[in-house]
Amino acid sequence: KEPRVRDIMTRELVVGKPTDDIKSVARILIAKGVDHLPIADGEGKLMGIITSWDLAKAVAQDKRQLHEIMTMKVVTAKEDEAIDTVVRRMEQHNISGVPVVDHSNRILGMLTVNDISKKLIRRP
Amino acid sequence: KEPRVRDIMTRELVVGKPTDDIKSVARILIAKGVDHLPIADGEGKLMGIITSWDLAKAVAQDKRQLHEIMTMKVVTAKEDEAIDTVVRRMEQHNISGVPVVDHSNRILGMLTVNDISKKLIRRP
Ligand SMILES: C[S@@+](CC[C@H](N)C(=O)[O-])C[C@H]1O[C@@H](n2cnc3c(N)ncnc32)[C@H](O)[C@@H]1O
Ligand SMILES: C[S@@+](CC[C@H](N)C(=O)[O-])C[C@H]1O[C@@H](n2cnc3c(N)ncnc32)[C@H](O)[C@@H]1O
Repeated sequence: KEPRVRDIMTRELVVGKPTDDIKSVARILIAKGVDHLPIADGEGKLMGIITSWDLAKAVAQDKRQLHEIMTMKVVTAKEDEAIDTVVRRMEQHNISGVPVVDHSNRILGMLTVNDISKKLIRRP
Repeated sequence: KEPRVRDIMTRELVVGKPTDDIKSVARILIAKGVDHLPIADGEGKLMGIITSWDLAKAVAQDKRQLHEIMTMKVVTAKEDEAIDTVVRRMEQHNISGVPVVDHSNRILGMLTVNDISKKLIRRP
């Protein structure tokens, strides 16, 4: 049976708010030891994404505001999709993680290449 | 046949120098679109590693010097190791990539969870 997104995704939700500043977003990534932070509106709907790479961009290019480094056009996945379909999508966009959303764009969790390699590569 | 590190690793070497400052390291990560930067000495031997997460740490904790954020005790892999052995090692240390080194600690390339999931997950 083909593994699906729902079998591998992380449901513990770590999200940021569009009103957060760059420093508080960086502190969340460090406190949780993660690289991806979906940004949600007041109803839990996806508005954008920030990764630790974007914070490297803030350092490289002296950016000070969240909106200067946040990605608004977010590549996502649905729970029932096959993992290899989502891996190909991430490869096409050179990204290492996607928020998992429902049909009204509410964030259900995250799926990263970390989750995929650590949960799918097992000695036979 | 069990996939080995040499079958999946990236050999295009992007490395930093211990004399680089935080901003120039950030610029290399952004220019190459990568998250991991091994730091090498004059002979190409591994001295440390910086990831985009460490740059997030520099922002979160107002760190200004490379030595304040560089990890010196680096977890590595050898070319002939089985992939699942290295994945387990990365899981134990909560890291998403390892430099591949030879027996005299010279850097041969990098292996990340990105490479593993994008090269090993294929529709059967
Ligand atoms: C090109 S990737 C390369 C570095 C890294 N592997 C990563 O995924 O962040 C970096 C850029 O991709 C963006 N990004 C990451 N995940 C994304 C997603 N699911 N949808 C859209 N953009 C995303 C980040 O905001 C960042 O600007
Ligand atoms: C705990 S990980 C979590 C975030 C991210 N997944 C990553 O690998 O950077 C972050 C820390 O691990 C360190 N790190 C990353 N790769 C490493 C490696 N191969 N050996 C030792 N430390 C490493 C980084 O320098 C950073 O301080």
